[in-house]
Amino acid sequence: EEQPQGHDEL
Amino acid sequence: MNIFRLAGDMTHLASVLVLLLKIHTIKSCAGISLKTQELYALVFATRYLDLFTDYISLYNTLMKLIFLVSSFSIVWYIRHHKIVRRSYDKDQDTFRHYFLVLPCFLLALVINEKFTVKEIMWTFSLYLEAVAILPQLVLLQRTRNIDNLTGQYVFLLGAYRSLYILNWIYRYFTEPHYVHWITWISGLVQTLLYADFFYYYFQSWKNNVKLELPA
Repeated sequence: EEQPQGHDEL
Repeated sequence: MNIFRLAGDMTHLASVLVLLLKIHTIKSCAGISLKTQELYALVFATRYLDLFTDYISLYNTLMKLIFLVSSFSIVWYIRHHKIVRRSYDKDQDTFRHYFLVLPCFLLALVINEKFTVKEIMWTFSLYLEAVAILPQLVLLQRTRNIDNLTGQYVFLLGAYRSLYILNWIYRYFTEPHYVHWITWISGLVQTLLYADFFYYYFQSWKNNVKLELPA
């Protein structure tokens, strides 16, 4: 399961 | 989500809405650099490629859509709207912004967190955002006087990135393993570019005189 994409900021 | 980041996003949203409001109501883009707006549209287009693939939150998706639609609308207004386009001063807005795109892309190829298309495009958008304001600042230097809305637009843009720096500091101390050097350095460079504009903006506001930027 792909680790959540590092970029959660806009 | 922390207060600095929320405040930063809201300030960023306000900057775009101030600009759209100005162009839409007075049907003029005097003092606005089309090149900076084109660079911002490119920044959002390359940063939000994951809009339909990675769902993070409703807020995240909504804001991405707003930024994409507003930045492309502003470019459309200045380029194609029959009245607005007449007020675009292309003789003054001469910054060779294409010279910014290539170095940012090459740098993103070399310095990035992961060598994948999405990550390289994301890193490219970070570097490009750091320098996207340059054509606008050059135009402000040239036209010397700037009207309130343009001054507020640039001020809000600078303020949003300053708030993001506080957000990064906050996240660094509260979230283990939250380290993004590329984002931090790029964001810092971007904010420093605004620093001299801020200085003159506050000077004019304090002395209650029209903003004059030194040649």
